[in-house]
Amino acid sequence: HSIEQTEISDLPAQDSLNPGSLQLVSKFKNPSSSCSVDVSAMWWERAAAKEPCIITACEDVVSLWKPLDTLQWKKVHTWHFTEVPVLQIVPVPDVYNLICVALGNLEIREIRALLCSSGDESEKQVLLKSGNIKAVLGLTKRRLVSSIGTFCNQQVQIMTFTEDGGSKDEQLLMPPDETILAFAEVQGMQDALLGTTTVNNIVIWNLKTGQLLKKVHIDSYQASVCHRAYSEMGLLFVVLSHPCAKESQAFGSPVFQLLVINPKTAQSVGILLCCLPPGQAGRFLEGDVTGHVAAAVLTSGTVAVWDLLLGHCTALLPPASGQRWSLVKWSGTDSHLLAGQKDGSVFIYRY
Amino acid sequence: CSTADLGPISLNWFEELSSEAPP
Repeated sequence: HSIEQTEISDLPAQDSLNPGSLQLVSKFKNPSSSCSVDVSAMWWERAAAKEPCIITACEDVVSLWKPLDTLQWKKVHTWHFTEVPVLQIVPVPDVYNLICVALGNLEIREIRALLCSSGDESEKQVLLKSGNIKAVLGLTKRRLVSSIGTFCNQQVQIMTFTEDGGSKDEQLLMPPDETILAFAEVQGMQDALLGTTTVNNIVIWNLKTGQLLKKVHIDSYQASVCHRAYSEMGLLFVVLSHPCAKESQAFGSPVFQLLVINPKTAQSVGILLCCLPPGQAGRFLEGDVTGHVAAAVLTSGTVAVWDLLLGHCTALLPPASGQRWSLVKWSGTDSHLLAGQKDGSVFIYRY
Repeated sequence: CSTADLGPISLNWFEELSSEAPP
C-alpha cells in the first residue's frame, strides 16, 4: 500500500502525462452515504425524446442523471435498495427506458430491471433473475445473457426485452462443463457470443441456435477475463484483461492482451500485450473496452488508456483531488470516458 | 509464436462449426 502511494506522488503533473488525449468536459458528485460501486451512460427516453443520461450506482441507491444546457447534471430518478446491496450496472444496448442492475454481497444474487411507470413517472423495479449468478452481460438487439450455477449445474440463459423494456422471451444456451467468469460480444458477428471460464478456456456459442461451437484453451495468465471480441477474415481478435498477472522484468505490468483465435482449429496466439509505461506500477482492477480503445483502473488508483491499433498506452489519469479512481467506463453513446471515485464523484472526459 | 501456428483459416467458420456442433 505504501509503495503504491509513493508512486502516485512521484507522478509528473497530469498535463505532461496526458498531452491532450483526455479533456475534462464536466463533473458532478452524487451525494450518498454509501460507497459508489458503478457508473454507466445510456439513452433515456422522456416525452418522446432520447437523451444521453448517466447512471450512478451506490450500494443502496441507483440514480439517473440528465444533462442540463450548462454542462451540468440533474438527478431525475432514484431507485432504493434496502435488502441486498448493488454490485454493478448492467447496460442493455438498444433499450431506452430500462436499466438492469446486479445485486449481491460478494457474488451476484439478483438481477433487477429498473424502470419508470409511463403514467406518473414513478420508479419501479422488477426482479428478473435470482440465484447463484456467476456472469451477466447486456447484448445488442435488447438481449441479456446470464449464467447461473457452477460446473455441471450451470444454466446459461438469454432474455430478450421489448423496445419499451418489457421482457419478451427466454432461450437457453448449451452450458460448458466449467464455470463461466465473463461474457463478451463479438463485434461484426451479432449471433456469436464468447465466454471465459475459470480454467482459462474461451467458449464460443451460436446465439441463434444455442449451440456451444468451440472451446479454445488460452495459454495466458490465470483468471483472464474477456471484454470484447472482433471477427475479421476468419479469425477472432479477443481483448482480455489480466487481474492476476504478475509484473515481469521483460514486459513490465501486463493489463490487457489482444489474442487472435482461429475458431476452426481452436489455436490461439497473443499478438499484443498492453503493459504499463515505464515508471508506472499496479495491476488491473477494473476496466472497459469499446471500439479499439481499452481503459483500466489500476491498483495504484490511476486510470490508463490503450489504443489497441497503435499498440501503446495513450493516456494516464493520476488520482484527482487527492482521491484514487475506482471506476472507469466508456460512455457507449459517444467517445467519452466516465471516471468515478468511491465518494460518488464522476468526471467526464472527452477522448 | 506466429499466426502460421493458427492452422488453416475459414471465412465461414461460424456456419461450418454450427453445422458440425451438436444441436
